[in-house]
Amino acid sequence: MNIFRLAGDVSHLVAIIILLLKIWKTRSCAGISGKSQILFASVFVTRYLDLFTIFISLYNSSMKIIYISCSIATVYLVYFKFKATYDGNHDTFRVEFLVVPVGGLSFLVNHDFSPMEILWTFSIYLESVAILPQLFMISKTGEAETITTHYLFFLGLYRGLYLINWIWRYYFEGFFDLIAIVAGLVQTVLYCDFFYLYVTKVLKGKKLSLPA
Amino acid sequence: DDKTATKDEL
Repeated sequence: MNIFRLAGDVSHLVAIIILLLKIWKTRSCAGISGKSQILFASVFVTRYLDLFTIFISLYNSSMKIIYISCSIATVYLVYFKFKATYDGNHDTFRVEFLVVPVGGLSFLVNHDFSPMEILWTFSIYLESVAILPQLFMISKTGEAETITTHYLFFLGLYRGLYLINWIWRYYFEGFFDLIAIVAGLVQTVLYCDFFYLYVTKVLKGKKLSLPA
Repeated sequence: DDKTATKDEL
């Protein structure tokens, strides 16, 4: 464990909690892409199956349980409890265009052709594009609530910090996992446009509205 | 290879 990975995990946790609290407190999931939340929940479920087979550390297991439960709770709030506030007309990204290629790729490019490893690879590839329905929805509505932009900021930051963690681990431990690194790069690059808008608008107290 | 063993990251 190094400071960048810990900061990344904290940033990820903050993002997940911000979203859950935003929906719970405002009793509304306006502007939130339920499709992205379903993708994130499947990312955690497919990646953390080893929760029951391998014990790495209390930290590792508890974070996995928190991520899985929060993401499933968020999906529940969006599609059931606050369904009336779900903006389905703008959440129209065709997720099959993500899941099918990602599913195919995880069979073709992986470290080991075993079920657990293919599921882990699927999860890594899926996570790198899981935010697309959310970003697509914001481009369709042309704006985002400020709290939602904070959620996106921490979510984007987390994998960026993981990239630094992988540089650190390569330099000090000689460890690197090309699949995770390439997917992490794609994932972080997808946020670049948002990061630019976040820094130039939201941090200056303006509302995030598109086109810029 | 060793990658499948070291899934110590979240």
